[in-house]
Amino acid sequence: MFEARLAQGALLKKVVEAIKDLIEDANFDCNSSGFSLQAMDSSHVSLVALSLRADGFEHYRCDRNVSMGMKLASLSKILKCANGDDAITMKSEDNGDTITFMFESPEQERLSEFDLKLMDIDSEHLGIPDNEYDATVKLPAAEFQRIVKDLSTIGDTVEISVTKDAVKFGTTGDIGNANIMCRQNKAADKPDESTEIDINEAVSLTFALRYLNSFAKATPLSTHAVLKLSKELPILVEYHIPEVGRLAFYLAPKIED
Amino acid sequence: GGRQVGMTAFYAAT
Repeated sequence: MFEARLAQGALLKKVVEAIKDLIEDANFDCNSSGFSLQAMDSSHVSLVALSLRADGFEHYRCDRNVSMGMKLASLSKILKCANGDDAITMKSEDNGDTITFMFESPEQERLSEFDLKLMDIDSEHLGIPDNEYDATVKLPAAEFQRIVKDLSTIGDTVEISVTKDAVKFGTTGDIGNANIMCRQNKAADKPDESTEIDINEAVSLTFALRYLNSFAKATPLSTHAVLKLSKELPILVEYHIPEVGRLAFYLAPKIED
Repeated sequence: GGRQVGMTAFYAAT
């Protein structure tokens, strides 16, 4: 059987809220090392990769590898019934056709159980190598969210250019154009506001803002978003979930013909 | 803004 208890149930709520508009349904894969998901959006332009480590759970048991297909909209409906401070336990019998979500209030005076029907989902799994990237930018998650939101009011795509000490986001639209530059800033007294750039080679790539805006829904999960870019490769946008794992998004670039 | 390519142009299915 599979059974996993997350004391900070809010994490699971935030993860599902961050991905439910991007992917319709997905297989959640459970094995002894943890709980993970990989899924592409319906147009196969972006990919979501979630991994929650077994040791990030208060209790974790997975007797054999299972893949549980769920519709994200249904999962979201159920998780909205959990309070933000509830602990959430997921349970499923081997070969079961449902997964049970149990919500416990902090004083355990309220216990609720919701069963979600599992589905068979055909999904394509991509092998993504653990590349070294040309440039890595770590910036406050709220700042990244604001940049992609603001630029979306002007254009549909963003050119992200990283140099040694700054990252520039630029867009062009019918009404004009916009550029936002963030300089490296390693303020030791305010680590949550730091912007750090690690670069092997200057890089500049163009992406659809619609998807980056969707990725930014993961902002509540982490203080920082980490952008990893390499020439002619998909961008990786990572949100580290402290002590539990990470939620990562990949987006294929726009290529000039 | 260029041509949008898919993820499968970069990574192979496993």
